[in-house]
Amino acid sequence: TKWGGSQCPACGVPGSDPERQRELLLNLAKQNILDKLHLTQRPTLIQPVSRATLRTALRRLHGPRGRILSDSILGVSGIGAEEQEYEIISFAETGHSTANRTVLDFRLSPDQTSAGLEVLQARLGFFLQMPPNGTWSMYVKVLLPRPQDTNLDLTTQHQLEVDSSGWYQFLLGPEAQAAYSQGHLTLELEPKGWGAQSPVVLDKDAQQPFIIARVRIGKKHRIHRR
Amino acid sequence: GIECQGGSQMCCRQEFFVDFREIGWHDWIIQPEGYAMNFCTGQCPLHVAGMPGIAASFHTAVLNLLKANGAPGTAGGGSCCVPTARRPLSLLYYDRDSNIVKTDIPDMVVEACGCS
Repeated sequence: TKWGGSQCPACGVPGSDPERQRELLLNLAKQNILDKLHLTQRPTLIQPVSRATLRTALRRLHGPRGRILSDSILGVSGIGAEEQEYEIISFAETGHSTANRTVLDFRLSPDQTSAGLEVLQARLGFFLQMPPNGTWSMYVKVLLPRPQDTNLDLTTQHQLEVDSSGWYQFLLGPEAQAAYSQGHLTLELEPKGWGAQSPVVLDKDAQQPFIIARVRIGKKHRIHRR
Repeated sequence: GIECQGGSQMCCRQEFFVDFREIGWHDWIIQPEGYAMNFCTGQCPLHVAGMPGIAASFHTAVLNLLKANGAPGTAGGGSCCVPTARRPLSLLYYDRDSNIVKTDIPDMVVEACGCS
């Protein structure tokens, strides 16, 4: 900010009444937060998530990780303190599910952190309700939209062994980067040799499947100063 | 740093809390409940710049050293009330698709002020 003579800008807001000053500061605060979040306006919520769902997901975010079912993680290295990271929880919308197949759709809002978004890690959390004493196989299929149309392509398939009820976490591989760039990800969970009802719980109150991603804005145009 | 109180004209930290409920943002910002948009205000006479407890920043120390050595451009005024310590603001919020986002925005909350 320019300052004239010996007066510096922090010496006070001259001449305005307190109410107007307050309004000015509130607008400044709003604009500052929106700018720092790379938003042009405050989001309008269409489908707010229930408190119970939120609580569960947050517990999973920083709490004990439970059973992690894959070693395929994305490259994560030392992150400078000046780089702003985001942790994003996206809840699944269920697609055409049957007893043998549960389809989970995720809208990943790629525009919120602009281009150059770098996904450091993404993991799927889902809850299984199973009878005791048994081990089953489950396939997790990762489907992404083709660039030229809206059809989905199978990009990877993983086989997991599951043996009891509870939360499971599955680490997504490099395909998560593509999903976040395109703004959409579809996963199919296919239990093998299962009965009439899928063990995947889709309860919207507390056991809704979700993806937790750790991302940061890409390194493009970063200037190093020595 | 010094907190602003009464009619003090000297450089100090003015607290200003923005309640998200008051501005109608509590529906999309889950945590925290508000933003401490503190700011620095007040005057910095030359004799105050660099006094211990008022300006403890590294930059102030450098400037004073330059002044003491009579470096050109450091003689005439220019002392300003500025933040000397800041911390990030952690936000947990919904985006427009109801995804939940957590991030730490660096340098958002002023913790102390001093004369530059």
